[in-house]
Amino acid sequence: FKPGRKIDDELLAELEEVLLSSDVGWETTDELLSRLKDAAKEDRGKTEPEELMRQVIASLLGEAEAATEPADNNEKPRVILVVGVNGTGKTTTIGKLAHYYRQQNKNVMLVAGDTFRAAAIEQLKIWAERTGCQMVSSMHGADAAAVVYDGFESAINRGMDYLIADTAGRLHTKSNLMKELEKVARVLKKKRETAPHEVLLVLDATTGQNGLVQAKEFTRAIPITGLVLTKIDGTAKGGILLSISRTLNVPVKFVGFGEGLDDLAVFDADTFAAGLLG
Amino acid sequence: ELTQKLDKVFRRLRGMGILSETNIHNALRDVRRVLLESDVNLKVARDFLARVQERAVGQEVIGSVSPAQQVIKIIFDEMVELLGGESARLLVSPRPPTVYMVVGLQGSGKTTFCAKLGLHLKTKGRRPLLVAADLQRPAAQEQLEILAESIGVTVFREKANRAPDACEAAMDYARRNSLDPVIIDTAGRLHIDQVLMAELEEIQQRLSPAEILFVADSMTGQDAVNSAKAFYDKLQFSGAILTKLDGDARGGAALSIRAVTQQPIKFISTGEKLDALEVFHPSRMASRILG
Ligand SMILES: Nc1nc2c(ncn2[C@@H]2O[C@H](COP(=O)(O)OP(=O)(O)OP(=O)(O)O)[C@@H](O)[C@H]2O)c(=O)[nH]1
Ligand SMILES: Nc1nc2c(ncn2[C@@H]2O[C@H](COP(=O)(O)OP(=O)(O)OP(=O)(O)O)[C@@H](O)[C@H]2O)c(=O)[nH]1
Ligand SMILES: [Mg+2]
Ligand SMILES: [Mg+2]
Repeated sequence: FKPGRKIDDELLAELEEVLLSSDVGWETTDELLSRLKDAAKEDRGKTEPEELMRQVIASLLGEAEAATEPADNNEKPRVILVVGVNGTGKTTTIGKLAHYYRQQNKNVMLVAGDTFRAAAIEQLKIWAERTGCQMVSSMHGADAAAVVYDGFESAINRGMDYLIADTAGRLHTKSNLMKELEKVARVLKKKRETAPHEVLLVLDATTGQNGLVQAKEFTRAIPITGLVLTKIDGTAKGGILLSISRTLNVPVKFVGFGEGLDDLAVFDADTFAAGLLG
Repeated sequence: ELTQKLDKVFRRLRGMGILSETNIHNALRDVRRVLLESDVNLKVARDFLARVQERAVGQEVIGSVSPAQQVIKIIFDEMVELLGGESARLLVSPRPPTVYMVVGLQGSGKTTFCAKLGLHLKTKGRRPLLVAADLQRPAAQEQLEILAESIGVTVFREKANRAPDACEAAMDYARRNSLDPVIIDTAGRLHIDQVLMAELEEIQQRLSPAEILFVADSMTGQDAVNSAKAFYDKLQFSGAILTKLDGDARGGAALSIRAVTQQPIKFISTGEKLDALEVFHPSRMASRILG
């Protein structure tokens, strides 16, 4: 996108190609291009088309940001439930989040709510050790809701600032597994009305249009309060995030860009928009 | 649904003798949307539709079916052809033990697939060895050990510093214990990580696998061509595995992977349980992609 180009049909076609190749999807691409045309009319050529497109993308993401207010920010422990389909990076993200809050001198406790997958508890245990966090767990095969509840009780008793709960990866097409997730949330709510304070849906940046279906179905079972986009250190652009953000009106909280403890950043819409078009 | 979409476009074809270029072109625009919604890569979809266009133009409108159905049959047949044959045959080495190396991006389902493959081959009378060559992910080796134990397959795990060395040690172990084939579970990695891609190349050079299997998540979107092409350019993998097909992702990645590597999709993974492994059926995949 050389500087000085006009927003003509040729440029729009090129932008359409870039967006579609970044998993933005048809509907959202049409929406973005239509908003770009409106923005261009108002702008009257003062701004470069690429910069204008970045602003349009960032503002679409900003709408979801504005729609949410942080819930009960002062309550302790703040319960963060981490959910998503298999293999997206939930357990690793929890390790990174634990580190993130520990760096802010917060007391963080983890709870091994994935009682199903082989070595899931062992995997989280290693992250707990790496971040200096206590972890509540039970046996492989134990009831997930019961373990998360125990974790909550423990976190309350020990005056934790954060309780981060890992859950098993699950496909949204499995109604029994979605029911299990509802039960986990219900059990937390019974202990305290405001819990879980955060429900983070972890999305793999390589995910295509199915990401939107995932988000819709997960939020039906248990209201999602934030998104985490992982594996953005690869070549995938994570464009499906735009459709999800727009449809669910939910903000993107963090991005994961690697497999290490420090590879987590607070989401920045401008950076994301630049990466999408780059 | 595709038939309804194309029916609208072709309604005007009633009474015309041939499928004209303009009519086909308009219909294929709708098909392109369907393909993109199914996560088929943009360029792959474009090339695919160009071939369909070639096959469809000039065909006589058959009286017994609607023009839309005629075009859909061409699209379906072309896709089945592109997705390849139904052979899940795994090559065997002339000098045992046979090595199957399993590679792919992070979280795609490799470790689970290795165990599934082990069970599948054990059921066929082989004595497989599962090799826990992921030395990087927390508790990766434990994960494979637990899965191996659940299916009564031997697992090799050594406290090595480097994966290629662990693999060589596993080969010695396999020979000494007459275990064959050797299934190597490698760490997930990005195709743009030069050091880790070189590591896979090293394992390949030292072990000469009979098959290198690229495990891909069926919900992968446009990026499928990038990772598949990079892994193929580096390793010339001999087969692909598509996982998590028990979900509702349309799986357009299958077409993308086939198009850029020409390698067959050998198996599909359809669940978390270790018996959830099936042979790939191109016609079923084509129906799924076309919605
Ligand atoms: N490159 C990269 N890899 C990541 C990132 N986040 C997680 N991973 C890797 O992705 C793989 C899966 O991560 P997990 O944390 O086990 O994913 P999960 O969602 O907990 O998986 P299940 O519990 O099995 O559903 C691991 O190899 C991680 O190291 C990321 O931001 N970038
Ligand atoms: N529903 C479903 N889940 C699957 C399938 N295959 C694997 N999984 C799940 O996907 C997640 C990731 O599987 P792994 O086998 O750990 O993936 P991996 O490629 O070895 O991951 P890394 O080693 O971190 O790169 C786990 O939760 C598996 O249980 C499948 O076919 N269907
Ligand atoms: Mg996990
Ligand atoms: Mg693995």
